[in-house]
Parts: sequence; C-alpha cells; structure tokens
Amino acid sequence: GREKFIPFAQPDSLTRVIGIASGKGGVGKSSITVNLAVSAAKAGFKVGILDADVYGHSIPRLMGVLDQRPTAIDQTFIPVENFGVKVVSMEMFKPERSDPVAYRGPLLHRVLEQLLSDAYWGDLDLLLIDLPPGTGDIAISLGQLIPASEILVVTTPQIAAAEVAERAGRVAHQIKQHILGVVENMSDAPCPKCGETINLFGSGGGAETAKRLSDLVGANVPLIAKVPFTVALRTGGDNGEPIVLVDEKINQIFK
Amino acid sequence: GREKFIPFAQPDSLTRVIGIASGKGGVGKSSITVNLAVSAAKAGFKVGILDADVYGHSIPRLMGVLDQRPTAIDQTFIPVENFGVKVVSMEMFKPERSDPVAYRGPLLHRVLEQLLSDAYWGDLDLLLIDLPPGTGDIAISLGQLIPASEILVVTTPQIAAAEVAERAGRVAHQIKQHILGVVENMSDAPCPKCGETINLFGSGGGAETAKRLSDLVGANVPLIAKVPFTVALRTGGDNGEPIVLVDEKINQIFK
Ligand SMILES: Nc1ncnc2c1ncn2[C@@H]1O[C@H](COP(=O)(O)OP(=O)(O)O)[C@@H](O)[C@H]1O
Ligand SMILES: Nc1ncnc2c1ncn2[C@@H]1O[C@H](COP(=O)(O)OP(=O)(O)O)[C@@H](O)[C@H]1O
Ligand SMILES: [Zn+2]
Repeated sequence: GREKFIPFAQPDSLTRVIGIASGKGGVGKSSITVNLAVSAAKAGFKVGILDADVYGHSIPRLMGVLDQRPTAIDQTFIPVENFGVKVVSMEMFKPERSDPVAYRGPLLHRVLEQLLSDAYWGDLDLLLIDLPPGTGDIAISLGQLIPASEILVVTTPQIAAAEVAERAGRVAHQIKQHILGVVENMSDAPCPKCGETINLFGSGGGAETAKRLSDLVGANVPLIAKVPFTVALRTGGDNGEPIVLVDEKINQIFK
Repeated sequence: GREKFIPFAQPDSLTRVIGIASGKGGVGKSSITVNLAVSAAKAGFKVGILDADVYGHSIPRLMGVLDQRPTAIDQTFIPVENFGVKVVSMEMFKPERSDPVAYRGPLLHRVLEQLLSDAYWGDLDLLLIDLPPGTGDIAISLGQLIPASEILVVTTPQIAAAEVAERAGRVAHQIKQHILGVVENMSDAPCPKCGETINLFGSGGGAETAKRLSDLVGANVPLIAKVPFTVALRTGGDNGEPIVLVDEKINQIFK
C-alpha cells in the first residue's frame, strides 16, 4: 500500500523519539517509561507514550487508562490522556482486552506504522515508545520508520542481565540508531522494618551494560540513572498512579 | 520442504512434553524450568530442556553450559548435558553468543521443528520447553507440532500480573492444548537481618491466575506451587548451579 506519513520521521520534526528497550522482560521497562513520561509532563513538556509492547502491553494499567479507547474521527484517532501524557497502546485496538495478541512479524510493522501516522498526537516535545523486550521485529521496524529515533536500555543490577541487555543495544547499533544510555532498575532495597539494605538482584549490572555498549559503539554510552527497588513504585503501577506524582525523591531521579 | 519426523508427536510417544509459559518476562520462567528439570533428574527421570526463548535464551547460563555446543553427527546433533539433564538452546546455533537474534515469525516455526526432530534426545520421560514470554509465534507452533503438549503458566504474586499471565493460558486453550496449572514465583521474602517477611511483589496473583484459567477452560486449573523469593536461587542461576541441588527445602517444592 501507499507509504503512510509519519510526522516524527520528517527532517524538520522537533519531537525527540526514544524507544525504551530491554533484553529481557520484567526488568521494569514499562514502569520506567511511564514514570519518565509523567515526570517530563510535570516539568512542562508535551509528552506521548506509544505502547508497542504487543505481548505485554501494560502501559494502560500503569497509566490509569485501562478501559479507555482513543476517539476515532475519520482516518485519525485522538490518543487518551492522563497526568498530562497522551497514550496510545496496541491493546486499545483489540476487540476484547483479554484477547491474546498473536501477531506475526510483518503485521507488527504495519500496526506500528499506523499508530505513528494515524494518531493525532499534536506537537510533542517527547515521544516514548515502549518496545517489546528482546530484539525482535518491532525494534527493527522503529529504526526503519524513524531513523532519528534513539534507544534507552533498561536492565537490572545483576551482572548476568548485562549480557541480554547488551543484545538490545546491539540491534540498535546494527541499524545505526543512537543509544542514549542505560538505566539500572531495582537496585538495593531497604527492609521496611530494620532498614538493612537488601541487595535482591545483585549489583553492577547497569555499569557493566553501559561499558559493553560503549565498547561496541566506540563512544560513551552512560549509565544515566539507578532506580532503587521501591514497593510503592510497584503498588503505584498496579493502581495506575505513577510514583513520581507523589514521591519527589524518586521524581528527581527521573528528571 | 518435507515434514520432519518429531518423535514426541507420535501417538505412541512416552515422553511428557510441557511448555513453560508466562504472560510477561522476568517472572522467573527460565529459573523454574531449570529447577524443575534438575529436580526431576535428581529423582531419577530422563529429562531434556529445549530453550525456545529466542529473545531471552538464558537456559545455557542457568544450566552451567554457557559455551558448550551440541556435537553434530551427519544430520543429527547430540544435546549438551549437565546435572543429568540434556539441553538444546536456540543460542547454541548462533555464530556469536552476543549476536542478537532477530528472527521473524515463519523462521521461528522451522527452527523449533528442527530442534525437535534433529536433536538426538534418546528416550526421555520429560521434555520441558522454555517458551518466549507472551503469546507469540512459538507458543502457537508448539501446539501445532506436538498437539499433546501441555502448558504450565508461571506468574508473580501481584494481582496485576494475573491478567497478562491469563493471556498465555488463553492461547493454549484456543489451540486445544491442556493447561497443567500455575506456578506463583517470587512470593514473600524474609529479611536476611531481622527475618521480617517482606512482600516485594504483593500477593494472590497465582490463585487469581488459576481461577481465571479455570473459568476459561471450564475445568480445574490448579495453583501447583508457590516458590518464595530466594536470593540463593538468583545467585545459583547467575553461577549456573540450580538451587535444587543444594537446598532440599526448595527441592521439595519443585517435586
Ligand atoms: N524500581 C522498582 N521497584 C519495585 N518494583 C518495581 C520497580 N520497577 C518495576 N517494578 C515492578 O516489577 C514488575 C515488572 O515491571 P514492568 O515495568 O512491567 O517490567 P517490564 O516492562 O520490563 O516487563 C512490575 O510489577 C513493577 O511494578
Ligand atoms: N524465586 C526467586 N527468587 C529470587 N530470584 C528469582 C526467583 N526466580 C527468579 N529469580 C531471578 O529473577 C530474574 C528473572 O528470572 P528468569 O528465570 O530469567 O525469568 P524469565 O525466564 O521469566 O524471564 C533472574 O535474575 C532470576 O535469578
Ligand atoms: Zn529487616
């Protein structure tokens, strides 16, 4: 069919597009995406989230827009909005929420293209794209559809996770996408009773991933932030209220 | 090309084939697969693991066979073996371990078929297949290639995870695969200093997933086990020494 017009792929686009990637699932990639977006909106930026994680799509719950759908007007549709952030998710286009999405490769590319071109995003400063974990089709499609997009890699503290996280960065490098940096998530947690620091997931994984990716690209890929394991971050996510709204200390980390 | 001969798909096969599935990544699916396999081998069963998680493939590290490759003899190859368990992983077929696997749909089906037919598994009592997280191509392919295979769904304790975990079961139900049950992983952890139970990931997710899947299939889908969050399980995994080898209490849970 005809090529769709994607505003963010135009040379004069002022929107920064960042794909949030991880080698494995469950490292907190979607929670990081949501808290980054809401923190940026709190600071006055115009922000959108495109949930392209077809297998997980947890953004609607994390953003408190679980049963909302975009309003369709002709060929375009208006994203739902909460906490000052516009949200479009693959989940919103399924007939029944509990329908498992069993997309196959080439269909994924077309769906991503459609969400980028047909949604009426308006003038955004920042568009975060929550990619599926791993190095599959969609990460490659994003690089093809928006060559100027950048990649942020999320990983957990254990060294063993660095190897898988590095793979997510390698794909980006192969398709000449800029790797912005690494976020280590679920670092040491204090015991709620005695305050002892418990290192649930080991340590050093973020720095190790950043080092491996720096060696790969031949330039500095920084470890941008370490987000501690915080039970309130999880409960906030389960209830659709991102923690950066209520916890200024955590909000500072996301800034 | 010609249909490949898969011994486990034959009506007289005595091997129980179980796909280990999860709605999301990072819930401990691969760690559960490895500890189940090693526990069964300790109890005298002949066990194999096929690591079909193309995007994560963490089985070789968890099983302590990171840089080993199967020996090829003509058209067939001999799986690597450790702790009495035979292991074949998609990772073993890549030129460089750090190569990101960017397989697309139809290729995945053929690679799975090849690993099932060309590996010389011998007489197995049990074959565990570590599926990629989510509801994508490979879960569907397994049901097509081995219709008698069963599915075990792994989830974490928070209720929010039950919705995604349920999806993994729905695909199995749609392709008429039997859902064996649910395992809840990373349940309450004791503080190493004061012993206080910390509920890192909430509670009730396993029971909720089992209930939803029971309603879906119209029969009892049991919550088979709850595995506590155990730092030694993580460190054992990172070092390629499954915890059931050294911790009898945990081994009892896996039996
Ligand atoms: N820093 C953190 N502290 C505590 N829990 C976290 C943190 N980050 C993520 N989580 C929890 O971990 C689980 C997985 O997070 P999620 O964002 O869904 O991961 P992913 O998108 O990588 O699959 C969720 O239950 C989430 O609430
Ligand atoms: N019961 C547990 N207690 C402590 N850590 C665990 C437990 N189960 C898994 N883990 C850790 O959680 C991380 C994710 O586990 P993994 O088996 O790779 O998940 P998946 O295969 O679902 O992506 C690993 O670092 C692993 O060591
Ligand atoms: Zn304590």
